[in-house]
Amino acid sequence: IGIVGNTQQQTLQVVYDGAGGRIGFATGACS
Amino acid sequence: RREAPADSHQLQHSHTVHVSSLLPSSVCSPSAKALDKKSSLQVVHKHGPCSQLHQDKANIPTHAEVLLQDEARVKSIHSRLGRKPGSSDVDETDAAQLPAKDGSVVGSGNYIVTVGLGTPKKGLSLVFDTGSDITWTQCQPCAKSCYKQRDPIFAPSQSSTYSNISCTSTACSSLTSATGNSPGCASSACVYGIQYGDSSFSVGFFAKEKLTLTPTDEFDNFLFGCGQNNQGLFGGSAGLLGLGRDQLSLPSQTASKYKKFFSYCLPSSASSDGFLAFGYGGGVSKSVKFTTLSTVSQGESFYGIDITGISVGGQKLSISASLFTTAGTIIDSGTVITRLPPTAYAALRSSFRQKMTQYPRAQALAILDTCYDFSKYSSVSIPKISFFFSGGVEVPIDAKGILYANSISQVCLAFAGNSDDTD
Repeated sequence: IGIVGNTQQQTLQVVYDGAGGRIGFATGACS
Repeated sequence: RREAPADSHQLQHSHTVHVSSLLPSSVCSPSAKALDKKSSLQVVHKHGPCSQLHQDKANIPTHAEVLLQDEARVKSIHSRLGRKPGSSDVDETDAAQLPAKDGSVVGSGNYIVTVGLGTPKKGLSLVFDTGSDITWTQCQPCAKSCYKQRDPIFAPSQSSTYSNISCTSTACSSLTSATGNSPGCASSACVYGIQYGDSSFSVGFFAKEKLTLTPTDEFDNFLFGCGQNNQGLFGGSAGLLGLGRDQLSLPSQTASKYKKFFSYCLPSSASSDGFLAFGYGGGVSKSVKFTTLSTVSQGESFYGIDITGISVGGQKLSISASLFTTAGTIIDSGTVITRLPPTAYAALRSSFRQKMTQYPRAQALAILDTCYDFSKYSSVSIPKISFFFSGGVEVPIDAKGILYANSISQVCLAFAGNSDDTD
């Protein structure tokens, strides 16, 4: 299986919506 | 020192990176902006200067060690996906001799949050991990073994809200899916066990306790592992905070309040900080773009996502989307380096190398095979990389996420390939 690791997640806001069955990404949201 | 050349095409499709920014500072420079502080925890890199654990400098792993441990984590994820849940029973004697083949995941390039446990509450620095489910911490009296941790070890006897879980309870039975191991029983108390791909493990009493995430958010009867036999590469942390999808994970246990909704920003360097926020009120950027969560066969607790393509320097790689769907993909806060199907990685690497021919190559760093010597440059130009997910979601990877620096003379493409396209 492929894995998106934490190095590539840096500076992205990663949003887990388990109930909504979706996952989101936002750039420029962290600092 | 030379600077990166710049023309309009490069400005559009490449990052200009100041070489000095590739290495973390030795002092902490907090920068995270949690939109709602009430439901947010500070996130720091376990071995960076913003972490209390950083003071134990003697135990900080080298980058090569981090990458080797990361490979052990990935192997353990693959192993976990390839076996049936509950295929091994927990036994403390066995746990000490576990081969590096089975179990869940740990790793060393991990991020730390501090939560409160018990009454009165005690602060514990836990590795937060979307790739595992059960939350555990080391517990007194450490009947068999505890590794060295920075915080005082949690003492159940000093908490008025602690109690063990019975062997016959449904909560005890649910450990099988959360840990991959059938629970044990000792004097009617439920015994959990979780082991990791690098032979790290934790075994102890499955218990319930008051968990305090933020000053306003407390959860009674939170189910967690009270570890009596803990060994491995936990780097001074007090244990793990499991953020996976299983019913015993923290998002599931707090679903009545947070609706399984959380977000995080990881620090952009080991000398900065980030946040972990729970609930819709935790603050989500208006620019967020969503893709559908998928389920991974035999790994339902992982967060699956569907990659449809990758671009390098503005050019989409000519690889079939089916290449990604054959094996599937998960997102994991505890894996350091992104792993791709080997055919996809080969295409990414080839395109990246073609666009980096002006820079001298350097020796490989463990699993990273495309490295450069930037010691003669003050700034460099590297191609932009984007991931595309189902639903047409393009996620540009920050320059910090494209390179992994061991030193200025050894800066590597921060991606690696799996061994087989069907992995």
